Amino acid sequence: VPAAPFVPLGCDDPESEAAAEVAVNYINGHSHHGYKFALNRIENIRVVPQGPNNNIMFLELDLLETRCHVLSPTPLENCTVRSFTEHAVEGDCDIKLQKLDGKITVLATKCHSHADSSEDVVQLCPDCPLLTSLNDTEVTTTVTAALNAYNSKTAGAYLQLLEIGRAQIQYEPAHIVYAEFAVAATNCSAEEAKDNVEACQPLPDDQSNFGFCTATTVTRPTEDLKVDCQLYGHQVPTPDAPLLSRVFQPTSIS
Amino acid sequence: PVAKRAVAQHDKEPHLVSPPLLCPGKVRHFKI
Repeated sequence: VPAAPFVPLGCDDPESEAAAEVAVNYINGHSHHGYKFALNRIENIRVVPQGPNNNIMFLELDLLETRCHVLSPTPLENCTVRSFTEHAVEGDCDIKLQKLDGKITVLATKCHSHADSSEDVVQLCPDCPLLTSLNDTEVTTTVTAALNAYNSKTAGAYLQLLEIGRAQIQYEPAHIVYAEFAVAATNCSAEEAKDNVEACQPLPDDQSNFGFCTATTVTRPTEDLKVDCQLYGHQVPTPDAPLLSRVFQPTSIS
Repeated sequence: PVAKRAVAQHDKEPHLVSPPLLCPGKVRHFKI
């Protein structure tokens, strides 16, 4: 029986989209820093037949950063892609997959992420705050002050900083520093941490012991600090919602 | 006598239309 003619896959074919979904889930599942990424476009796909029902696939994907931290239990489909005006971050990925008897597995991935150019953001949105360096002094000061404020006013586990995920500074008309950061709960209360913070150890590496905070400091015209933290272990299911779409119970301190 | 050479009229012959572009695919959100 002659072999069926090889038909190249299109980037929007269902088979390509299925492979891209597996790849994006793999990338997010194996990332330990930053945010989950969502598929924006399949740039290219190449299929190399290996035998009956056995193909190697090479995918090139264009991804966009979402608002969900990689430690967040929120499923990717419920994560909002960051808008252009938030100063979007793009991920370019090359993925090698195998499709064997209909089952797709990831063999290798290589990704690079980069923020959109500041010039592009300013051109379309002159007043939008731009992403700034995560180790900027104003950013680290804001995060430290926010976490201290949260810990000092909240009963429960003392929270430790895991990583700063994003930061933006706006200079006009007000001077505002905005930062997002991931936290881990420790075995100390805030009160215990006051005496000996070095003795506080992160709780077991379980998703429920992590959380995510946003902090905003205004230094001009008036001074203000606001912090919001969501602990992933403190999710409260809404009565009429399925478990997967439950909402966070945020704690806010001003 | 000078005879005119026949020139393929791509836009008039449907069988010579370019195949649809397979890649890249559609942009789901926005392109940076």
